[in-house]
Amino acid sequence: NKQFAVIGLGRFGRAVASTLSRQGYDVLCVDSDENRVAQVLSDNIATHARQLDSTQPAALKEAGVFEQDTVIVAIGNYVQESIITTLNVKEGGVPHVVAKASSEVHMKLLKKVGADHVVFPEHECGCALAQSLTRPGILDRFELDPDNSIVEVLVPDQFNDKSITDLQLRNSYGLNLLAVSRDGKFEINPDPSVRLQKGSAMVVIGSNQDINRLPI
Amino acid sequence: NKQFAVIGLGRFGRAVASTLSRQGYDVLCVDSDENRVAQVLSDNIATHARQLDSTQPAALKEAGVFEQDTVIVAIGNYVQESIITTLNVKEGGVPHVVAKASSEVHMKLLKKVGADHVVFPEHECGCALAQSLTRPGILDRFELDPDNSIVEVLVPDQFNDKSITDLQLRNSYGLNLLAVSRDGKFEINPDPSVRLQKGSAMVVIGSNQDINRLPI
Ligand SMILES: Nc1ncnc2c1ncn2[C@@H]1O[C@H](COP(=O)(O)OP(=O)(O)OP(=O)(O)O)[C@@H](O)[C@H]1O
Ligand SMILES: Nc1ncnc2c1ncn2[C@@H]1O[C@H](COP(=O)(O)OP(=O)(O)OP(=O)(O)O)[C@@H](O)[C@H]1O
Repeated sequence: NKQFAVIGLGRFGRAVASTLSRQGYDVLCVDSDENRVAQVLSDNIATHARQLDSTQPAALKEAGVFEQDTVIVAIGNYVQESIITTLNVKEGGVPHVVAKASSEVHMKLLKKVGADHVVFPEHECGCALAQSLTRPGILDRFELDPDNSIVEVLVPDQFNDKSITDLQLRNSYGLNLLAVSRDGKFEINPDPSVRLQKGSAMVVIGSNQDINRLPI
Repeated sequence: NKQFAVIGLGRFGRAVASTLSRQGYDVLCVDSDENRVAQVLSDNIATHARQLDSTQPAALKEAGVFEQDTVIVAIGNYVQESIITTLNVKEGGVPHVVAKASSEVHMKLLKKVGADHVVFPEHECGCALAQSLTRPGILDRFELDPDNSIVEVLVPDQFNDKSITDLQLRNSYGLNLLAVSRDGKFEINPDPSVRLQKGSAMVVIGSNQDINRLPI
């Protein structure tokens, strides 16, 4: 029952609209380019799509954009259009507005005009990729706070065929074992007699300092 | 001691290079545009930067790109240049090549020429944003497999001031409580007598089915 509008049907906007639609939500898609509007309809990305210039408040109002709970302003590269659109949508009364930025400066401007949340995909994905490249033994990371994380790691060679009881992860590493995988499916809170297998993954929680001491 | 090269100094490439440098790694930065090469040097994003055309194998070889452990091809929009560069780098013997795609088709082509990993930031971030918008009670999610996750959620109103023992999360919801936050810092494995506070966050692990039953 939450209603969404996406303004700007580039790759980011289309991905947002498509994911929301597939989950059963109503998504109103808007773009100044009629080809892009036609494309989302023919690609079944959305059921409602309008061509309009989002820098024009009257056009947004008339299309029903101001009635939405959440509006995503997915105009990345045209900074002026993106800022004006975000201002229009906040002034039109939309409670939650997310906007895509194309630079640090663009991000600051979006905050100034009232964006509730700003995303900068190229930058965020670049930083995340770099992090994952420097710790290849860490398959995935969930940061709880600056000092503590949950990580999924490949079972280190020296843990191969050792039982959870043998390993004494809490005493040796200060970490709690949360789950172990077998063929891609995880068992939460495995029995302490279970033996870890090289090639499978384990999920542990603890301080980053302790995680870094794992022999991965 | 791992050595990296980034080809293409757009926003994504710069974010990768900058994150790697800040962690103390050597990053060789390459772009055909001399302004962008000069920019990474003056912005202190990298210590080594060269102007060259990455579609020319001889130029890559001579700059030392083929000696790197990991090369990131961060040329998004010029599909032909991106494909040729990726082919050159794999043929030059680089063990791990990550490439940025600008479309599904681009992604397929990159895999065909040997990219070890392909990222599509605009698409991936768009899908992730849509997911987070549909479950605003879920602050963050770490998917273990299709059926099980670890989630960070705001403490639901009806859990306010209840102790962990009172709540019986395992019996009522089939979930294990891993951590609770207080002013943004997490306590792992909190004492069962600790009372949950509205406005703080809790981290639980369990099946997606059980997570969806939380009153958030
Ligand atoms: N005033 C406007 N009103 C409505 N739509 C607009 C307006 N200005 C630009 N757009 C649309 O916004 C869309 C996205 O813009 P642009 O391609 O610059 O963003 P992008 O961030 O590079 O896209 P991507 O998501 O592919 O990275 C385009 O389809 C464009 O037509
Ligand atoms: N043949 C080439 N050799 C070296 N660099 C190249 C070549 N072709 C393009 N580049 C560089 O790749 C960089 C990134 O290209 P482009 O701007 O298309 O990518 P992008 O994916 O849109 O960038 P962003 O990361 O900002 O989203 C540019 O700085 C460009 O100069």
